[in-house]
Amino acid sequence: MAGQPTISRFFKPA
Amino acid sequence: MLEAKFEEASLFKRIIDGFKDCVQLVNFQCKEDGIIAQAVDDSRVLLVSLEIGIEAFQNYRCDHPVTLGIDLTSLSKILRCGNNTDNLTLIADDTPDSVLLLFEDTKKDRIAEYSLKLMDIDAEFLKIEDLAYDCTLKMPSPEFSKIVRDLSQLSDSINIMITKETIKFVADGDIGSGSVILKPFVNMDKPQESINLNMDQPVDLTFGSKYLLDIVKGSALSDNVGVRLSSEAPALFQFDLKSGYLQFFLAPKFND
Repeated sequence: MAGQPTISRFFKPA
Repeated sequence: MLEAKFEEASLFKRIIDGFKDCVQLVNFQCKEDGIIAQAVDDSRVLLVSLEIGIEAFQNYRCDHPVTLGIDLTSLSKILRCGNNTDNLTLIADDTPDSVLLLFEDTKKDRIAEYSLKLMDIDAEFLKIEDLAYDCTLKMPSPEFSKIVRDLSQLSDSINIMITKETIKFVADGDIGSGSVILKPFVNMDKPQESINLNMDQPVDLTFGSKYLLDIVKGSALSDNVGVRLSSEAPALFQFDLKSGYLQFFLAPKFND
């Protein structure tokens, strides 16, 4: 979806 | 050895129904202080985080941490086999290849036992930082669901704008547009009907309707929904359990 970032942009692997 | 007994199977059913449509393969991490699970949807936009605390169970025992890799579609088939008022006990040994679901109808002395094969699910566990949010909203979950379902008919994006005293939901699409404006208020007789707003900074964010439609399926778990919004981070939509919560983290769309 254009302009829709993914969650991994904000949360990194623990 | 894990033995986790729900007083009513309906609670676990409602928890699984709350997120089985947006994620399918989930690792349930059972530890001595309860069960946690985390999964990301296929588009990697929506993160689901579940925590079921010990108080949510009639009784709970977990001698050693054990991870149950479960296909929610298969689990739902088995959950449909039990009656909502049955006790439901999840039983697994320390290195399980299946989990036992035991439904007991104490009145009719009826016991139903199902074994679900477990899967090896290779999913990374994301660290969810405690974020500082610009706005925190708490409102009735049926009302939030209706607004999302109504406005998502008009557009594949829903805009949420919050200022000092106003919460505005807007959708603008090919067939037309719609907006819903709410004001914080306190209902003394029915506190769960109140709308509480704490705004540090105004926000104006746009979210994908299809993700919000998945999120509102958590509404069966709680009378209200907590919504935390930030211009810099994924929004948090939280449905509280008696002990624990079902959380959805959704990244806002870039403003075109």
